[in-house]
Parts: sequence; structure tokens; C-alpha cells
Amino acid sequence: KPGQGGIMSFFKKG
Amino acid sequence: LEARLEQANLLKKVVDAIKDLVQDCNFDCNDSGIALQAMDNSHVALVSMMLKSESFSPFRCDRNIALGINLTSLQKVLRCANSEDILTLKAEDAPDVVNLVFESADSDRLSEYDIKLMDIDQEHLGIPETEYAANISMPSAEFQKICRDLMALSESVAIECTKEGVKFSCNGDIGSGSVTLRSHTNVDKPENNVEIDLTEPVALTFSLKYLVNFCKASGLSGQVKLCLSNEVPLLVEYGLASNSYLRFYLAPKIGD
Repeated sequence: KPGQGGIMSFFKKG
Repeated sequence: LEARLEQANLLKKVVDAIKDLVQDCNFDCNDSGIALQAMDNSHVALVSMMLKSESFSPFRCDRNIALGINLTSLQKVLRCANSEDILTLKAEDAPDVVNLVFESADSDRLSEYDIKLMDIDQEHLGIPETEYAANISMPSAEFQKICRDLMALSESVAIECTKEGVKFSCNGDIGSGSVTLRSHTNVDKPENNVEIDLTEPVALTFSLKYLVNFCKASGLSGQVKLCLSNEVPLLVEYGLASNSYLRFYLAPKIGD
């Protein structure tokens, strides 16, 4: 089954 | 801040659409308008709203302020407005409250509410400008139906966009299903158009639970825009008048 990644690995803080 | 919105209903619909995803958030006010950015609790989805100053008349914001508001509280107050009411939002410098005034269109009734503000320490994420491989515009009601229908079978949906069209498919315990849309122009009812602008084929998998949640915004716009590139979050955009928007970003599922 595919896993769910988080959005913060794509959009950086700042 | 003093911002008058011709349709209190617009803000009510925005809050109704996002309040199951995000609970407390900052409304960042500056001279370009009122913006909101918040992640859901699980940090999988991101909501980004922009109500441009042109969406208000008049709009005045002398100093940048962040209004930390609990959306359940805001929803309670917005429910006090009648559907045709005009809304004026007001806040002082370093405010403790935000003031909402509802006027009926014929101006006989004026109601006024204050909502206590909260200090919200919110992480702000930088969203890179992206040239998406596929830009799809379609009726928002159609997208909502597809997401709800497929959720009956599975918790995730594969979205594949090729020259042939865009295919939404799922696989679950009881079986599988798919819906394919091709470009389609309806001269009489342009809100029924399906437009697919593709530079490169895309295939990604997303959680339907979030997509169904995003679709609560369907009442804001007859059309929804889906923007996809391989290995980046999906953008689901509901355009509002005066270039204002409500956008949702959803991280793809990985390692299928």
C-alpha cells in the first residue's frame, strides 16, 4: 500500500 | 483594518469549507488583502486563502496585523448573518477582538459581533512557484461527485493525466472503479467545460479523505482547477471574484 508523506517535505518553513 | 465585503456569505462559505481541516488560524491582513495559510493537524494538507483587497470595497489596512481566530467561533458568528448581508470586518492596532458588522442590503438592520482573538504561533510555509505538468479545469460539482463515488470503494485515488484525458481510478476490497474525463467545451454552459492543459503525462495517488474535504468548497466556484506534477503536492484551486482564491495542497502518496 502506498504511504502518505507530509506536506512539509515539499514546502519549506519560512 | 476596515474591510467591507459585499457578500458576508463569501466568508461564511470559505470558513464552512475549511473548518474541518484547520481549527485555529491567523488571518494575515496587509494592504494587499487578507490571507490565511494553515496546515491540517496531520500536516498532509495545506490551506491557502487569499482575499485580495479588490474583493472588498472599501478596503483599508494601515498596518500589517495577524488576527488569530478560532474558526468554530467565526463560523458561529457568520451564521448570524443573513444570506444577502454586507459584512464589514474591523480591527484596531494590536487588537484583542475582531469586530464584524452585518448590514442588510436595504440597511434597516445592523448587527454587530466581536470575536476574541487568540495568539497563534503558526508555521508559515513557502510554496514554490510551480509550472505544473498538467492543469485541469472542470466543474467543481463533477470533481466532488468523482471523489465521493470513489471513496465508497477505496481510501485513495490514482489521478492519471495523458493526452487521452484525465483518469481517476481506485482499487478497494469490494472491487475497482474509474472515471475518465476528456476535454469538453460547452458554449452555452461554460461552467461545464473540462479543459486539460498537459505538458507531460502525470500519474499520482492521493488520499480521498482529504479530497472529499476540499470539495466542501464546491459552492464557492462552478469550476475547480487541479494542478499536478509528478512527485509534488496536488493543487486544488477554487477561484473567487477579483483574483481571490481558496487553494488546497495535498501531499501525494508515495511508494505505490
